[in-house]
Amino acid sequence: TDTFNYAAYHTLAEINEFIDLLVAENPNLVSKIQIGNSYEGRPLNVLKFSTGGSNRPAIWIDTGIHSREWVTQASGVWFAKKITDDYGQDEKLTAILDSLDIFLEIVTNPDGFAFTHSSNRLWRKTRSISAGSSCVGVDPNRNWDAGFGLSGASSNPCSETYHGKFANSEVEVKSIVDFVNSHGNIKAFISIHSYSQLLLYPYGYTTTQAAHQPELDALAKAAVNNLSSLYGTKYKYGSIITTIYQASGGTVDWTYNSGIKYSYTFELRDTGFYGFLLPARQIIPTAQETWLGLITIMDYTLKHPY
Amino acid sequence: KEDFSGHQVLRILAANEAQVEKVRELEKLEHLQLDFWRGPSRLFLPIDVRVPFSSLQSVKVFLEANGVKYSIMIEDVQLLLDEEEKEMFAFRSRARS
Repeated sequence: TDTFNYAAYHTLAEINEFIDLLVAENPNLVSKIQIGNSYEGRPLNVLKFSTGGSNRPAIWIDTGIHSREWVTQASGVWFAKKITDDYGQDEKLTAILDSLDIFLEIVTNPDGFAFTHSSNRLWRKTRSISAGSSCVGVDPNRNWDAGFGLSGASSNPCSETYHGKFANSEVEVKSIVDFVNSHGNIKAFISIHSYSQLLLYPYGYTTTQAAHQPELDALAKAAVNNLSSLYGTKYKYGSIITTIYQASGGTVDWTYNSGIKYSYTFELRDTGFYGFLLPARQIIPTAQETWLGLITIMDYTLKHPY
Repeated sequence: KEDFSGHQVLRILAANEAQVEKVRELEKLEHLQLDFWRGPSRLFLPIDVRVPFSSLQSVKVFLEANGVKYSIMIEDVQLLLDEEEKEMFAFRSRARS
């Protein structure tokens, strides 16, 4: 994986090949867990980084739940390599991994991602068939059991923010729900999207403030400051509903309501005029700056157990 | 493969809540087939929307008629996609060699 090109976009097959190679190179640190299969039968692969112990407190990171946000899956690949490179070298990451496990799902919506390569580069949703509709797919960030179906999602199967027939209807979502519930010791949950340079925390479906809002806000501020220190990329932070708009059925609202205090959504670059079509030359700088934000949250999680 | 020739991405700068509401009216018109890359938000962040060629004229007239400022963020989506694909292909053939 030293010769893998992190400054290019890759296909699903190339990313899965990278995952297997990284596991083979680091048998004492990295393993691959399949938490289920997508609607079209593709494996839902999660990388587990662990230095021992069983059922340790853990941190979850996912990228690519919206398939067209290619810079996120590409950043996820870079994060995976960064973890294996830095363990034993970087003091902060080593301390984190000596006590916590890290789970990283790089291609959280493989059917959608494959479709962006084969048919429609701007596809966002899953590829499930909605009975009775000619439109395909559900927005996997509106399908969680947190304010499901409330304002901030669409009941129209043709909409980009269609919430699906019922909460967890999408197997890509249900598989994570089941994994989190069965693991039972996830302490931080970070879901990575693009674009618009935001670091968001619950809630999106209600104006009610999260019980830990001051702490989440202070940690978001520290993470954004760290992130911006590298290339000056300007981020805003705050709760989903006060910062952007009402969004119901969202990932981190469910994880927070499930007791995972440090629940965050990143919206990575584009700082310019490319939107989802961010040039590949920006992958590595985007991943590098985001990593500084992630390390801040993971380090805080380690030092503030609950 | 879906072809996005002629599709443009407009960057809309709403000046106030009333103008955000105007943009939200557009969002409801399904026949325009608009794809909001960044939807109307609290912070008056720019609103980015991909507009198919067939809807371009009517969307621009609507925005101008309502005094809503916009710029063309991406002139032709397909050109950018072609570039991205070329770059991926070039990388892949280098990797193979």
